[in-house]
Amino acid sequence: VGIFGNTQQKTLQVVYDGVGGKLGFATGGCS
Amino acid sequence: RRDLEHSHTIQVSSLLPSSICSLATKVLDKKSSLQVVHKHGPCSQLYHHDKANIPTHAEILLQDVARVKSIHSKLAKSLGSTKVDQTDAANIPAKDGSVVGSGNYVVTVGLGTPKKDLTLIFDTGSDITWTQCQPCVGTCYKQQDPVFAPSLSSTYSNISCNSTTCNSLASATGNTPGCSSSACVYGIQYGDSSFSVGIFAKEKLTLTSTDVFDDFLFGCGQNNQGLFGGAAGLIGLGRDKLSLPSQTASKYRKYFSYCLPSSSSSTGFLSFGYGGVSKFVKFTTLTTISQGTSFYGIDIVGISVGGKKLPISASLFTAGGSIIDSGTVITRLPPTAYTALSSEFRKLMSQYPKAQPLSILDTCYDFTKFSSVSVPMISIFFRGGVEVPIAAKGILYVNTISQVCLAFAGNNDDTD
Repeated sequence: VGIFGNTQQKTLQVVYDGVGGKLGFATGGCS
Repeated sequence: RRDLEHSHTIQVSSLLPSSICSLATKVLDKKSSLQVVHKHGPCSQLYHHDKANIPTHAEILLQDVARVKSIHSKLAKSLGSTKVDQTDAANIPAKDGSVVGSGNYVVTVGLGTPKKDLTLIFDTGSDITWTQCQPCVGTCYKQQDPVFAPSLSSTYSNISCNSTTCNSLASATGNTPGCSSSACVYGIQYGDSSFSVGIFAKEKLTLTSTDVFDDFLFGCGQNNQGLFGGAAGLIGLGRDKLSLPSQTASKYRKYFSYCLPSSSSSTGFLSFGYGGVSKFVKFTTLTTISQGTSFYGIDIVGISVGGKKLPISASLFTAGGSIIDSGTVITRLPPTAYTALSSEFRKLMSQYPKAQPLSILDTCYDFTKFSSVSVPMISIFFRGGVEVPIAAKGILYVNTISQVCLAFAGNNDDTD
C-alpha cells in the first residue's frame, strides 16, 4: 500500500469519522 | 508567474526547529482535547528527560523503514496465527530500532484511581492501548513517568482468559491471547521485534477532567522491549473494536481529529468528538483494506507539483491501495508515482545545489548559501475531488541546512 505519513500531515487538521466512513482534511489546523 | 503562484517562499533559518517550545494558539473544545507534542522536541517532557538518546534523522528514517515493512508484512499475511505466552517474549531479541520508536507524537492521559498521568505515543496504525506496568516480569525499558502500579489503583481489574473480550485480542494484535492464572495475556509485536506482553485488563481512563471512561480495556505490559523513547506506552487509534475510538464510541461516535505541529518545537492537539472541527474541512471516503481492516484506507488519485498535475493514472494508486498513518514519518508512493513527483520537483528546484541522499530520501539540497528558498507546492488529491495542499514543512525533511530533502519516498513495487 501507499502510506500518507505524518510529515505530510503537519499543520493539517485531520478528521476521522469512523461511523460516517469519512476522512477529512482542513489546512491551517494547528493555529 | 506560475512559479510565484505555486511555490512556498521559506526562510532558511525557519527550517530548523527552535530549542524552545512555543505553544500553539489554537483553542479547541478543551473538554475533549489533548495537547500533542513531538516525542523528541522541546515541548515534550521526554526530551528534557533523555536528551542524550534522541535519535538522529538517519536513525528515525531507518525506523520508519521498519514500520513500513511491518505494515506491508501485516497486510501480506493472515492474522491470528501466532499464539503468545507471557514467557515467550523474553526470548524475542529486540533490535536497535523500534517501529513505534520512529518519529512519533505523544499525548498525556490519566489512568487508574487515583489518576496517574502517562505520556503515550498516539498511533492510528495500531489498536491496543498499553502501558508498562508493575511488576515487570520480563524486560521493561526506561520511561519518563512512574510505571503504572495496578495494585495501587482501586478501579483496576484483570480480564479473564475464558472471556470473549480476551478472544477479541486476536484481531486487534494479530496474536492469539494466552492465559496466566486465569488472567488474559496479550502480546503485540511491532514488526522489528519491539513488543509488549502482559495482562489484558480494564481500568478507569481519564482523557480530560470531564471525559472519563470506566472499564477501559488496555494492556498492562509486564514485558516490554524496544526504543519507545521514554514514552510509557501507546494509544491505539485504529479501527478494531478494542481501539480507543471504538471503546469510547458511545460518547464520541468514533469521531476524532488531530493536528500535528509544524515543527518539534511547537504543539498540536488530539481531540475527540465533533467539537473544534474546522468548518473548511473537506472529506474523502474511508476505504477498508481487506487484509488489514484496522487500518484507515484512503484513495489517493493524483498529485500535483508546482501547480501541475503529474501525468499518472489514478489506477496506479488504487492497484495497491493507500492508508493514512500517524506513525509513519514519510509518505510512501508507488515507485512510478514517486519517480514522476521527484522528477518534476527536481526540475523546479534546479537552481539549488544538490546534496547527498539521506537514507530513503534521494532528492536533497544544500541551502547554506541562501537566506530564503522557493519550493514548489505539492498537493495530494483524494477520491471525491479533495485536494490537500501539503504545508511547506510537510514537503521538506531537514537534517541540516546543507541537507534538506524532499520528504517523500517510493515503495519497492507499484503493487505494494
